[in-house]
Amino acid sequence: PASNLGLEDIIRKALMGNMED
Amino acid sequence: ELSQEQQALLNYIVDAYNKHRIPPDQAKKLLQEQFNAEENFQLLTEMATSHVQVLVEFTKNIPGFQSLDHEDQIALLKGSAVEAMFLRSAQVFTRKLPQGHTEVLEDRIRKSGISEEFITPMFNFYKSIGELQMLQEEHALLTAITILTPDRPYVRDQQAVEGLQETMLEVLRKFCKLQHPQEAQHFARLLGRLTELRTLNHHHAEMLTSWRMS
Repeated sequence: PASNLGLEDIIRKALMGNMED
Repeated sequence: ELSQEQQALLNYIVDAYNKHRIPPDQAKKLLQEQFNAEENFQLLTEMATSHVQVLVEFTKNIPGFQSLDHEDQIALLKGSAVEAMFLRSAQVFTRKLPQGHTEVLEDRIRKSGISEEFITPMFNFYKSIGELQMLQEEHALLTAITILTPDRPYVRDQQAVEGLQETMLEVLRKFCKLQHPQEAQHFARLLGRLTELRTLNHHHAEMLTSWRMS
């Protein structure tokens, strides 16, 4: 799950706009 | 008066702020009774994670943000995520929640293994935000201003960020004059909260390390 990604990883993923997967 | 362009910018930012929020079913979990310290830790971690996602979605809507250098975008978000989280959670504590909800939230945070020395400054901040009776436009603008802080670590083109922040500050300044004509210091007080947020940011880093150890 997203909650054990690092802060920067979550930000990069969300910026990329593919948070749905 | 706000120019037409400034008014359009304000409406746009407030819409984005309201559109991107923590999903209600997740927020509701915070209010259920029977969690122990371990589950509280897990729940608060999940909340922080989804808050970062919500923050990024909101930030994408800040005019000009996506035209900034990509790595600067990440540096800004990384540097402001914690402050934006405290600012937004402050809104939860100051909005008129149904009877008892604030107490449940406060109790949950106090019983999640976070040490007292971090909890006190956090609730002092929530109280000082509450006293300002901020409108949602002020919350949305202050969040954008917090994110567009030019001197975050690793930001290279500080001038570009400053330009965007200036625009937001000007809209907030005019908005405060219009909405709080009798309170000349209102704008200055809002900016004062930003400095208070920075100390919370520092506390938060220490709190995480001690939380992990315990």
